[in-house]
Amino acid sequence: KTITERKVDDALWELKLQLIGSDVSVIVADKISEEVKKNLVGVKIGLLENINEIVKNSLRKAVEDVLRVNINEKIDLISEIKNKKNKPYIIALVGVNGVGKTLTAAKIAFLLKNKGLNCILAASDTFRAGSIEQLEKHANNLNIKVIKQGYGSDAAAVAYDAVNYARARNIDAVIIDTAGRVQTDKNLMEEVKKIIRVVEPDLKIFVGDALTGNDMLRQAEEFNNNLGLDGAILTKVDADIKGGAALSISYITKKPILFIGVGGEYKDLEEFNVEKFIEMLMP
Amino acid sequence: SLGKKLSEAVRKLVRAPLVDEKAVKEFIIELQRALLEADTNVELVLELSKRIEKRAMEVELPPGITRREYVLKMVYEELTSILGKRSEPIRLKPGQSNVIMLVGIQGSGKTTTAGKLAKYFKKRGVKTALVCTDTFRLGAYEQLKQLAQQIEVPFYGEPATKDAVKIAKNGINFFKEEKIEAIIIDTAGRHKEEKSLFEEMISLSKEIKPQEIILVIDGSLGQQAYIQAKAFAEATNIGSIIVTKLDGSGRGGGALSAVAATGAPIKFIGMGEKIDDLESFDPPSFLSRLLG
Ligand SMILES: Nc1nc2c(ncn2[C@@H]2O[C@H](COP(=O)(O)OP(=O)(O)OP(=O)(O)O)[C@@H](O)[C@H]2O)c(=O)[nH]1
Ligand SMILES: Nc1nc2c(ncn2[C@@H]2O[C@H](COP(=O)(O)OP(=O)(O)OP(=O)(O)O)[C@@H](O)[C@H]2O)c(=O)[nH]1
Ligand SMILES: [Mg+2]
Ligand SMILES: [Mg+2]
Repeated sequence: KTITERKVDDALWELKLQLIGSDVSVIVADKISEEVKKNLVGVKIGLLENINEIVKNSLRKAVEDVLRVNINEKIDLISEIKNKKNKPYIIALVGVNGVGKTLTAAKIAFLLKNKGLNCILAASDTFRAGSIEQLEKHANNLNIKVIKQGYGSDAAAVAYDAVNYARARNIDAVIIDTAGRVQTDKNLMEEVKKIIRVVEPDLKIFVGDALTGNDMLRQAEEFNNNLGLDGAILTKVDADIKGGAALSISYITKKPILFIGVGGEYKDLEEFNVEKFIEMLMP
Repeated sequence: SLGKKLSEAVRKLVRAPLVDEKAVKEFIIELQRALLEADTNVELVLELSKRIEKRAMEVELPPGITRREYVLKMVYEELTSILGKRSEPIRLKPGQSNVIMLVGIQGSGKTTTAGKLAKYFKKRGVKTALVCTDTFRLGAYEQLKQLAQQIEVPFYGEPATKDAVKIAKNGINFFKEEKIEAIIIDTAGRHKEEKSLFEEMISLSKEIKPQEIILVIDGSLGQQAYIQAKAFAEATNIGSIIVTKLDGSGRGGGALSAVAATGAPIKFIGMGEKIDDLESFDPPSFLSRLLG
């Protein structure tokens, strides 16, 4: 028998809804489904073969293909830092409001310390109430230096200060925490572009909240177009999420997800496990 | 207003002289797509579109209305029946201390909204105070204190205390003495998997008996909105919802789903990071944003 367009559409409809229900952006679910459809329509299969099973397996493979960048371009952060000749290795965390950049900056510092690397934090959120105190307290807990200026100071200047401080002392890494910003605000995107331009980070990381819906695609795309992201971190994965956010980020940035945040403690940073996410998305 | 694709689907639908089943089906698919792209819960979308499809197939139109007007009216009616026709105010009993407690998922905007709400009340002549009961997040005390100082509203917190209920009670007693009419309690972020944090929220609700518990929802929250909101509503009596970050590109379907899950009306929306960026909820503009 031949796989007809009608049969593929019917099979894909249910599977698409499952992906969308797991927070895969509708656009991404559509694009992946279109690829599957193109490859299956007109294909001859055995009379006893189950079309729904074939479509499902084909979709699963398409999802694996999107997530493959996480395997092929996996970043070994510790090696990258150790291999950089001219210290410091500069990491910048960017993203919209409330996704977990500040806590993630502290988690990364905690990780580096445990791996025998020294690092400092840069308080480049000079706008939001309590942002400087928040990062200072993290630095205090971790017993590391935080470079800060006052509220209203230039975010890029703070980052620049931090890099110079680290360079003078041969410190392994600088982790720059930036202010949350909606990617639709042109002025705020100019501000973060300036921070990146001034310090030229080795790693520009987009921090995304795993509970985000279709907006994840717009956020990741805009930050990527403006800054050229090197990778992403997905937070709040412990909130019983279904994993679609990871697919949307991988799809639009074509860059790896380095870590996932799985709680509110410093230890709650894990490596992104592709198999685990595929199992969540297509059980 | 409707998005381009949905408008086109409506145009196709109404060009048909009789009820064209194919045109209705195409319209329903576009409607589902618009709602899903807006982050509306999948089950809710299927339920809504089934109802609208059935009604759109009715051959008998009410007198004096075109099929186009009928279909659009139907979509807005179905969505409005969830959201309500107009925004309701927060009811403050005069001459007494009203306790308003903000709860929600980590990073949703509770602390910022507490500040915004305090300024909103103060502007309307209500004696207002802020209390920080977030004992987990670093700098939570400083964050709310700075907002309180910015708008010159009294503030209470106990930076060294770990017991949120104790701080809340002490803050409320303190401000009752000061004849404060609206005491806004900011709480720590939490999600439904964090059982002990949910226990804390239940404790807070039982011990301080707020006049109103407000669930703060991020405007870009996705498919988990329905089930998370449901968990909050089953743990405490959620009286209303505030949707934040609608100055961004989130379409608000998560918030709509939260309303459907809790039965609580949206009373305010956050439209920016500044303390003035709080607006009363306006169902028509929310719906036009939802539908693209
Ligand atoms: N459960 C859980 N909570 C998290 C995770 N990551 C961050 N959070 C919480 O999310 C909230 C926001 O975290 P922040 O680090 O302040 O977020 P941010 O992106 O720096 O926020 P802004 O600077 O205001 O844009 C805090 O309550 C964190 O404890 C995570 O992986 N799991
Ligand atoms: N653009 C925008 N940002 C907002 C809005 N409301 C809050 N924010 C920002 O969202 C981020 C998180 O706000 P918070 O008030 O710290 O959130 P929270 O719910 O108290 O966070 P936790 O206490 O950690 O759970 C901050 O950067 C706020 O400035 C809004 O309406 N628009
Ligand atoms: Mg921050
Ligand atoms: Mg808070």
